[in-house]
Amino acid sequence: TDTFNYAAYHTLDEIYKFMDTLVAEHPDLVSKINIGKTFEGRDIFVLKFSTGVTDRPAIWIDTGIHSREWVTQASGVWFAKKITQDYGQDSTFTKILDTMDIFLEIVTNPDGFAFTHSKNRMWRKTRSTTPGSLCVGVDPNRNWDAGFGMAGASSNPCSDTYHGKSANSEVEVKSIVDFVTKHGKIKAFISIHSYSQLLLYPYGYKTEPAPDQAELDELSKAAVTALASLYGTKFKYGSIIKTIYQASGSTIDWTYSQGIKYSFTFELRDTGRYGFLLPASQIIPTAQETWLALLTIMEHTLNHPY
Amino acid sequence: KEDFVGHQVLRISAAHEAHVQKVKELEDLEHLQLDFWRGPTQPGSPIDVRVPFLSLQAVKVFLEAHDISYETMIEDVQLLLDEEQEQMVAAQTRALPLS
Repeated sequence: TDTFNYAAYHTLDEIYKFMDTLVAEHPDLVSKINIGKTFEGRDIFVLKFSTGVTDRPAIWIDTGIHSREWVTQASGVWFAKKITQDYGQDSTFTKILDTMDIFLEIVTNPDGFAFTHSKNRMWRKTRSTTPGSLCVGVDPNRNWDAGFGMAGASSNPCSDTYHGKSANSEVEVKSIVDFVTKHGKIKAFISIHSYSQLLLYPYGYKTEPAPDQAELDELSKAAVTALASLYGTKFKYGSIIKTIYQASGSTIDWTYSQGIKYSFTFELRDTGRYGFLLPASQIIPTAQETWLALLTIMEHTLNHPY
Repeated sequence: KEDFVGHQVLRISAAHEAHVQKVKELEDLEHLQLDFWRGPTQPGSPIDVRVPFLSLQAVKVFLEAHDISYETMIEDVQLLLDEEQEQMVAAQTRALPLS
């Protein structure tokens, strides 16, 4: 993985091969878990970074649930390598990984990602079919069991924000739900999107403040400050509904409802010129600055057990 | 492969709530086949929308008629996709001797 080009976009096969290589290089630190199969039958993989023998409290990070947000999968690859590099070198990070496990799902929507490489670069959703409709796919960030089907998602299968026929109808979502539920000790859950330069916390489907709003707000402030310290990139932060828009059935509203207090979603770097087509030269700076925010959240999670 | 030749991405600036509502009207016009990369939310927040070539005139006329300002964020989506593809191929070629 030292020769892998982190400053380029890669296909699903290349990313999956990278994951295998990383596991082979660090068998005592990294393992690959298959948490399910996509609608089209692709494997859904999560990397587990662990220095223990039994399941510890854990941090979850996912990238690429919206397939066209390529800088997120590319950042996920960079994070994976960074974890293996910094463990044992960076004292803060080493302390985190000596106490907690980290799960990293780099390609959260493999069918959609493959579709962006083969047929339609602008594809966002899953690739599941809806009986009675010619339109394909469900927005996997509207398919979670938290305010499912309420305002802030579409009931139209042709819409990019179609919520699906029922909560967890998408196997890509259900696989994570089952994994998180079975694990039971996920303490921070961070879902990464692009672009807009935002760090968001619950709720998305209702205006009522989350019970932990004050702490989440303080932590967000610290995280975006750390992020900005590298290249000056400014992020806004706040609850989903107040900062961007009402969004029902979203990932972190479900994780928060499961008791995962540190539930956040990122919208990564926006240069104002490229949107989802962020040039590959931006991948490493984007990942680097995001890592600083992630570290802040991970360290806070370590120091504030619950 | 889906062809995005001539598609533009417009960055729309909604100065006040009435502008936001007007852009929401656009969002509902399915025949325009607009792809909102960043939807209308609140005044002051940028709205980004990919507009197919055949809908460009209608969308721009609509925005100008309602005095809603916009700029072209991406002139031709397909050109960027072609560049992206070339970069990926070049990166693969560079990586081969090392692997």
